Amino acid sequence: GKEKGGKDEL
Amino acid sequence: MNIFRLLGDLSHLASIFILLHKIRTTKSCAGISFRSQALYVLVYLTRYLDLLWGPWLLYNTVMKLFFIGSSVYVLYLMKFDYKPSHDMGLDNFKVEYLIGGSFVMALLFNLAFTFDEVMWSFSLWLESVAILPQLFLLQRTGEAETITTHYIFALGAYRALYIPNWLYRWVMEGRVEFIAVFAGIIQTIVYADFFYVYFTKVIQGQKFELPA
Repeated sequence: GKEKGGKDEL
Repeated sequence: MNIFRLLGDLSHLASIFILLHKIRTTKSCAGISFRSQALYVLVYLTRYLDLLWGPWLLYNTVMKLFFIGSSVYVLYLMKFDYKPSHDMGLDNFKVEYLIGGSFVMALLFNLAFTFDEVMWSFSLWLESVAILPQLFLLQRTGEAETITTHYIFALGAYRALYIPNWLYRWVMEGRVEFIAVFAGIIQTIVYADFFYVYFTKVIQGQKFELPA
């Protein structure tokens, strides 16, 4: 799911 | 970051450089679907909304800006510098259905019913089918320049390589993003016929030709 750090893939 | 993700991203970068190289060296955008290119601009603009609020990881941010910038640049080249070579008559796939269908999917499947999450989901569904106008154009012309097929292959390989990346992350990090995985699998299936012809003809040194 979405983490607080945001999406980490492109 | 793992090897599949890195290779996927490099394949994505390569696809854009191949496309720009094709347009420059042949001084033509013949065989390239303007509609698919326009869909990619929409995909990147809706996916990378987080560029507005961060967090800004160097690798991701540079790539996001590059994908937005290069896709807009390709549209510009096709619309202005190389306009006469554009196959407008044949490039007429109804993209409204792709956009509408992706929007409905985004409304149904999202991580939260917020603007940015719906847009993020929309971008994944739209990306999964954004190559269809390009494949449709290929079907209409029945053949393609080899360099154009390298471009389509690299673009398809990028998402295909994300699939082992997701498997790796699921196993190693216990992390899985179902919307991205499902849309990514659809995207790879959409390319299946193309991959088949690419491997059986282009890789063997033959011209890319579809059966009449």
